[in-house]
Amino acid sequence: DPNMKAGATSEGVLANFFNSLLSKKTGSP
Amino acid sequence: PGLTMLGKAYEFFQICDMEGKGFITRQDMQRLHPELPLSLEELEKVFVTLDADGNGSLTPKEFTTGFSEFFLL
Repeated sequence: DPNMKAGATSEGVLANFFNSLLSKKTGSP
Repeated sequence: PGLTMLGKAYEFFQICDMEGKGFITRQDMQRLHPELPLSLEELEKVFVTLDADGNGSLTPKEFTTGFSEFFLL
């Protein structure tokens, strides 16, 4: 199902985005 | 835990909404590009995914909803 694939990709990108924000908050010296 | 998540979501919202407009535009999202390890395409995808009503701006509610979905995974 292409829709499910698109959804999964969006979730991956969202996870990447929020994880990056998390490390931005905590990762800078 | 719900409140912590909402607080975090709002902190992130403020990172994106640097001018404190109360909403996030595509341009705000693209401005994060040098700071985050995501391509412009990926940031666009994040914006489109979070912009549930497709009106071109992200409200705190849309942002929080997207964040809670990520948080629950």
